[in-house]
Amino acid sequence: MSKSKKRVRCCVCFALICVILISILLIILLVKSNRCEYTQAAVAADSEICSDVGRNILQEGGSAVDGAIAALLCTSLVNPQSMGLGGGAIFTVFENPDHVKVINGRERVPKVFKRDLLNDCPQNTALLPGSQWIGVPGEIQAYKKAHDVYGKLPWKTLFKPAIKLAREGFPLPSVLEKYLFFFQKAMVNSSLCSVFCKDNKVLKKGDMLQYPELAKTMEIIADKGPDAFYEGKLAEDLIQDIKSAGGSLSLEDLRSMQAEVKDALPVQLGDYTMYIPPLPASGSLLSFILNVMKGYSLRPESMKGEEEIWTYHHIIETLKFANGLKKYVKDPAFSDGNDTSHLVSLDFADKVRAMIKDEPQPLQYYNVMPSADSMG
Amino acid sequence: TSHLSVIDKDGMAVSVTSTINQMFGSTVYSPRTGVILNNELADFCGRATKISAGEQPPSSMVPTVLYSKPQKTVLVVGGAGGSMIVSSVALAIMNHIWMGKDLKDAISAPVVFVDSSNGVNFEKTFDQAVKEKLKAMGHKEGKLQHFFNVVNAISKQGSCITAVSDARKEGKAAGY
Repeated sequence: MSKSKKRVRCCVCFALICVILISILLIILLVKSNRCEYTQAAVAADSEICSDVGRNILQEGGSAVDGAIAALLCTSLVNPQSMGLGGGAIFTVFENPDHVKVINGRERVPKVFKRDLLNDCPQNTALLPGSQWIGVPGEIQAYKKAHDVYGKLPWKTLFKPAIKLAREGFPLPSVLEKYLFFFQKAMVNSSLCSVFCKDNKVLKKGDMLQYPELAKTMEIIADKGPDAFYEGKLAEDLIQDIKSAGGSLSLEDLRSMQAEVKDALPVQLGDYTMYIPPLPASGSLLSFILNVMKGYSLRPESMKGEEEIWTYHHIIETLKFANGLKKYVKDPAFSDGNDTSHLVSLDFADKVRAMIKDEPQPLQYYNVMPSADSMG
Repeated sequence: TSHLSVIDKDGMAVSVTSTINQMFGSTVYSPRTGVILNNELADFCGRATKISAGEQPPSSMVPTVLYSKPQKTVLVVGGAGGSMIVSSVALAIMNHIWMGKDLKDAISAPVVFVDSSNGVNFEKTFDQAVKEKLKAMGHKEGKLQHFFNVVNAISKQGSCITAVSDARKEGKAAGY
């Protein structure tokens, strides 16, 4: 065989090997890019430990509501600065496009409250500790309603992971450490110190955090059912402690607390139907912002080059108008029949978009009512 | 505030936001029950001139589910962070469904928040050049020092599920 023929064969072989290698590489990349993170179910909570708790409940055959309740109970321990049994919750539950419900367990003003309470409001954003600000908790009522309708596993099962965690304890998470450090002066002078302090200093990362009292409370609610939080010995103890701190909540407030079930509000957003919670939640503001921005036909290029500046300008201007609409966000049962349907209407969004100019306008242009920002 | 997004194997989706309002709520702790009480009535501040027994305070919470039949997609989304909830959830949705960002990038993208005085507040990692150009257009920069915005979301496209817990609160999602 001549030398030139050998050389040609070598070249062909080399080219073939290269083609095969490149093909394998492309296949691997393609498979990787199409790989699903999960195929059955998932939970996105504020912490890995509570996402895991929710996921385990789903794997045991629990519904999404079961998983959510177990993960929320866990979150009340891992991120106690954020939420807990003494608060409130709003669920949006999607079964199918024709059946999307909102369960509203937001707190309510108690029967007896400080009549001039709003005079205590600060001019600027500030923390507002004190028993006068306590609303009637609706958290467990929301869980109850959600579980009654959508629960698959027994109520008691949902509490098991949180009770174990509360009783056995766990290392203080770094996020909570940051908040405790930020809050340490107030913390050491408050009754919270019995949980979050050691030797009269706030806990540090790695210290064990335990909730023996809360574990008992969760166990009672798990065994006796959700109503145990709102009547009986547990409710009496809670009310007595609130009264000792100067608060006005009564057993009657707890007994009369109910979570509401309503249809979610469907809003068309191009291909998507967006299901939002009605007032007093801010779903309509979210819908307003997206309806205005939809008119700018956003696409990946909208966040590139000079166009990015205009995209952000339009977003900022829309947010300013949204601030002006916050006055409509209130409990509809107490808002004197004010019509708020325009907040989710396309015509209104078109009108506002037409008002957005190429430069920012004075404050009054956006009809902004002065209001404090909140950091809850 | 804390937000949770959940999808189960039957396709049921739950978007739930829960709160005791500000950090540690009212800071009133019930020693007999271990419960920390909320300070939710503070949400009336600057938003109401009178309040009534039984009334629910206005809320920034937006536990939301988006569904697209043509795209066979469900997006479960919501957030935490007081007044910042609405803008951070809106930005995450825009980034994901319109700007083509994957869910993780859509959530982690730096947010812009307009405060109640119309001051424009930029998250620390926000592009400085864009920020300067916006200021040059006449937008007044706000003085907000702390950002508490957190968005947790799950998207299901066909049978492919992506779950993202916001790294801002060191969250991590789970699934199977």
